[in-house]
Amino acid sequence: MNIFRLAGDISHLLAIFILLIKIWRSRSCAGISGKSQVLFGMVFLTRYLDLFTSFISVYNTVMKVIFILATLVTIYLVFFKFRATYDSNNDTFRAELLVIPIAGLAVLVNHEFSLFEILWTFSIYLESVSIMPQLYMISKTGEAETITSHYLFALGLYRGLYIVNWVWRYYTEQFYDWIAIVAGVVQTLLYCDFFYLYITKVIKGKEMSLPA
Amino acid sequence: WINRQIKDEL
Repeated sequence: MNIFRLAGDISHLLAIFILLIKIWRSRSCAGISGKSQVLFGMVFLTRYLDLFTSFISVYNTVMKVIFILATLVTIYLVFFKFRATYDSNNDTFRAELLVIPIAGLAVLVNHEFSLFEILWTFSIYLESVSIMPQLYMISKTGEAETITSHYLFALGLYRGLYIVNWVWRYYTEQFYDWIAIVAGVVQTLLYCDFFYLYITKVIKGKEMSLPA
Repeated sequence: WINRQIKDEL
């Protein structure tokens, strides 16, 4: 554990709770892509199967359980409790076009051909693109509430901080995992456009709107 | 080096 990794995890946790609080307080999931949330649910459920096979630390176990539960609650709020507010007409990204090729890629390109390792690889690849339905939705409607943009910023920052953590670990522990690194870089790059808009608009107190 | 059994990162 190092400071970058810890900051990344806190940023990730913050993102998930910003989204939950936004939905709960406004009693609405307007502007939120349910598809992205389902993809994140799949990411956590396939990656954290090792909860049942290996104990790493209390921190590790608690964080995994929180990520899974909080994401499942978010999915419940979007598709059940506040379903009437879910903007499904604008949540039209074809998520299966991500999931199917990624499942194939995980089977072909992995560290070890075993069930848990392939599922872990699938979750790493899938996480890198899971935000695409949400970004697509924002570009389609041309706007995002300020709180939604805080959510996206925290979520993007998380993987960016993990990259710094990987650089740190490479020099201090000679540890690297190229699957995580490549996918993490792709994931962070997807947010670049958004980061630019966030810094130039949201921080200056303006609503986020994207050029058509 | 990759620890295939235990992955400590989230």
